[in-house]
Amino acid sequence: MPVFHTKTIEGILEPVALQVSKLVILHEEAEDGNAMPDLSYAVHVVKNAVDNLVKVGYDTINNSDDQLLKQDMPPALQRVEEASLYLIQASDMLRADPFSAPARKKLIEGSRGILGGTSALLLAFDESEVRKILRICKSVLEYLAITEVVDSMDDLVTFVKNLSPVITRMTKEVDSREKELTHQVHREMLQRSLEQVKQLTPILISGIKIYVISKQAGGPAVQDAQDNRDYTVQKVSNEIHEIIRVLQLTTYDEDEWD
Amino acid sequence: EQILEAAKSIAAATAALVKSASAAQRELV
Repeated sequence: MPVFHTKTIEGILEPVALQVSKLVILHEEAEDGNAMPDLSYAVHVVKNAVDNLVKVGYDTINNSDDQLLKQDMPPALQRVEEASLYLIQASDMLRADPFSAPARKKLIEGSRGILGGTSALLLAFDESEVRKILRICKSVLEYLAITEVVDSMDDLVTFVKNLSPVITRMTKEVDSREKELTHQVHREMLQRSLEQVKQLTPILISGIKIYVISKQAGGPAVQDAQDNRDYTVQKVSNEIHEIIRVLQLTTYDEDEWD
Repeated sequence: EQILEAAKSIAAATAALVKSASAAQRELV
């Protein structure tokens, strides 16, 4: 079961998570420790990177209209900032006493804090990106809802003209997202639903066209054409609802089920 | 995205810091 649910987050955090785990194990195995080297330059580099992240983070918050992002990101940034202070304190303590056990604990705590805070920040950012895709999916659902008012060929042309770019954008975004996920089951679910949407779209347009022609011709075939059209609309809508559901899943959801 | 680049820099800097600390510890283990 992957720990990080996107390849981007995994690529950023896995190497540092590995290093922190090693340090924790070494600390537990050799409680008294060896003399620590001067870590002040390395800590200074971390602090500069933290300052830059905080600046970029608040710029992102200020430029976003996503209220959840505005709510979720500041605590993560504060966590990273606090953790960097722990690292500075640890480094100062170790310079005074390279064998200091409390300094080592502070170093571990600071490293874990950086890891946890950066992880929370990346998750908040990632969730915000997912919400952008969800909005596109919902706009497709809104277009599908107006299928029932399409009753002329002119309406159909306008409908197809409006629907096509939104569906294309949705499939492109969901396809990219699917490739980003580390969770194989979620990827397969998205692939399956996306494939269904791709296959059903021409069937839907054809169904609307048959309905329009039947309606103009009159007769008993109208009801069947309407039923077929509505059935296809329902199937496409169901697949998009499934895409929306899966996009919001993280690996943790399934762990909870287990 | 700038935020991903900034996070990458922090992760790399933290990994380097922790690696230095681990190397010192490992000498004893």
